[in-house]
Amino acid sequence: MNIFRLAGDMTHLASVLVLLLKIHTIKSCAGVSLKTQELYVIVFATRYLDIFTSFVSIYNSLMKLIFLGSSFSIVWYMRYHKAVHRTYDREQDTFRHWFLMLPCILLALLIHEKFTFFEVMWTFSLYLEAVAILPQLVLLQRTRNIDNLTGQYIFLLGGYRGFYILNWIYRYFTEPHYVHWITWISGLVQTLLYADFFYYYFLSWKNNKKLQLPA
Amino acid sequence: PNKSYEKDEL
Repeated sequence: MNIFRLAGDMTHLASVLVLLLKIHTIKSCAGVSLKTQELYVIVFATRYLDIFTSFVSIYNSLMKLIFLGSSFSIVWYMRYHKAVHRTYDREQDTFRHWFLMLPCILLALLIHEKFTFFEVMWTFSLYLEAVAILPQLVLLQRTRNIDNLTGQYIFLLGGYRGFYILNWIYRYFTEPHYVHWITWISGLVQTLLYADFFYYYFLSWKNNKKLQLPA
Repeated sequence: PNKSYEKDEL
């Protein structure tokens, strides 16, 4: 475990906590895409299929449980908690899950390291995670009215991806045989999707203004 | 086998 990996995991954890804070204490999910959150549930459920069969460390297992539990509870809140559900921008959040999932399923069946059930599911989760933020970014663009917590949530998620890239670079130079093209390319694509958002986030931060995306 | 192939990332 290097410092970049730890920083990435902690940023990821912080992003989930910010979102739970918004939903749990303010009882609002305004500006949050349920589609993206449901895609994350699928991402974690397909990636952590090995949670009971392969053990790396207590840290890893605990984090897997946290990410599974938090993503399920966020979706539960947005769907079934009356007060939270009322604040959901249902009409704006229209991205189709299958539009993202189907290409990822096909790609995972075609491009993978090993053709086994667990390996294809794991690869699918990488491809899906890369694009899972898209419904959220589309929703932001549509609502244009971005509150601080939602902005921070996406900023932290993007930060998590950035730290993972630094982690891969570090590991590539310090560990022999550390080469994972599928992970790297899908991770890079995922991080690039945040570039536009980051640009406007920093602009609003620099000018000390409320974050607004251009139409 | 490649040891670093193990999935130790989240």
